[in-house]
Amino acid sequence: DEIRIWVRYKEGFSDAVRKNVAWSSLWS
Amino acid sequence: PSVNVSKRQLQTLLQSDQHQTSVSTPLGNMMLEIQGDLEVPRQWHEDQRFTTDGEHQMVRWGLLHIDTARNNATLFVGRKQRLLGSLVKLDTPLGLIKFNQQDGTVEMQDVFHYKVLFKSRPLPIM
Amino acid sequence: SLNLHERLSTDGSFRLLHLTPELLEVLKDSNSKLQFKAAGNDEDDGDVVLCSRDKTWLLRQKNHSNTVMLMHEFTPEQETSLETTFGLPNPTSDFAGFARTTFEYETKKVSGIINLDSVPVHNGSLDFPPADGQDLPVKSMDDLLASSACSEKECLSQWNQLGGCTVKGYPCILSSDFLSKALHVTLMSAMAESLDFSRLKLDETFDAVNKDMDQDSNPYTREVIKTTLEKYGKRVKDDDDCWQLDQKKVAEWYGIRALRKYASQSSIPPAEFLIKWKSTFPPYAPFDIEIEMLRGWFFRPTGSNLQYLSKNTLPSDIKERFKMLFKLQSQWDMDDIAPFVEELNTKGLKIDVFIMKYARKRRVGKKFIISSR
Repeated sequence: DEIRIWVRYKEGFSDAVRKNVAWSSLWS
Repeated sequence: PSVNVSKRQLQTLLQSDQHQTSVSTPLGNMMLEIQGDLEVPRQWHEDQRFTTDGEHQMVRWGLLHIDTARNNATLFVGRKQRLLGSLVKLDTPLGLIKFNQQDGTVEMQDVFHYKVLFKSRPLPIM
Repeated sequence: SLNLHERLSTDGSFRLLHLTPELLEVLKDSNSKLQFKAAGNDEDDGDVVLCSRDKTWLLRQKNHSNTVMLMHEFTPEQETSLETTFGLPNPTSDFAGFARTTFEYETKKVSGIINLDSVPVHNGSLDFPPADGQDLPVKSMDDLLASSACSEKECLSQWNQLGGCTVKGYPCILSSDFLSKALHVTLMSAMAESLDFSRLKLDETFDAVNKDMDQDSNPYTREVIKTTLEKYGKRVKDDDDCWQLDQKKVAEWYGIRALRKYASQSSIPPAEFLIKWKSTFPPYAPFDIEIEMLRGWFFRPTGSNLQYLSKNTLPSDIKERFKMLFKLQSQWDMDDIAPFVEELNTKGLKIDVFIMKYARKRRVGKKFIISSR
């Protein structure tokens, strides 16, 4: 069965330091 | 530079003051969150899980059950995993925004007030 | 229960944006508009903000490590056959994931700042703007608004305070000298025509200024008069193009210029300064003056004499600023020193609490005296 459908669990949830947004990244 | 945010799709929603109260929004969108990486094939296989809808090829990867009375959710992933989670009200509603690279337009398409969240370790399916 | 699918190729153009109660109100208002903006032109990559007509929110990207899938309900062309339903009722709907996101845009309310890069200063010279306008990248007020990370209302408010003007449609900032001349001419003309300072209409004021003026060499265009009224007056409610002169503001402007002229090189006794200040007004101008109005523009090197001091010449480091201020004047009244340090109180503390972090406060009679630690 080469069709792999699964969740690789992560122990923690990390949310990073906030950073400002550049105009070009809105469109990329 | 500046660009207007179109809210054309939201108009009827906003005017009628309807908003999401269950797993999907009145416009038919849902936000699903899993604490982990969800691996799903990106290539077509000749398998009943792979279907085409209009121009989109897709793979069926899971089954979601919501117990609306208790806001509990169960997610079956593939054939082997079961995750327990819940319908969670968002502290701050999230606008769904599309940035169209081709024509430089921006559209707010929906507002999420809830998400279905799975943060527990997956259980095997007995 | 619901069948969950995901498209084999997902769409990377979707973003999730935090909608605060204020933003939701803006969305609900059918007359409102929202814009994403950034300072500068497309290549500059300034920070992106979201603006309504009168407010500005800074976008802050918050990455996370979870899988977030955005899905849309659809009706499959063919009935989905399942090998198992895990003991649940047969699925009744189908959802397809069309996008995944690994971050959200938070929205933080900020004060929008107008972008004055490339906006020239105009000193009243008659050969502005240059004929082809090529050297002026900001060619219209629309250009200025589009290139400022700022709502329209905040932008125009700052523009008016700074003496912003348009000459043949090109945005410019009137120089301090030109603005002073324009104010002086406006006041004299208004008094000559007995116009009411509490209701100065643009057309009447412009006509008064331009009476008997040679049009070819007259820099006081309608836009210049309007800029003057915007800077030194307040718009009268419900009356377009009508302003009430802000007499206090006008008096202060003259006072600051008088300090610069008469008290830059050496100090001057207050009584003498008041006379000089009054003499700079147009004759018969009805403005009341008091030294206290000019706090933040003078120091007292010895006793009560006044000497001009501009914040622009002071260090931007708070400790160095206090050091310099005490070097110039060893003891200050709280009310005299506060305007010189307020702008560095970025955390918004009560001003006396802020000052006490860097200086000593002593009570002498009814006053508080500030000196160095």
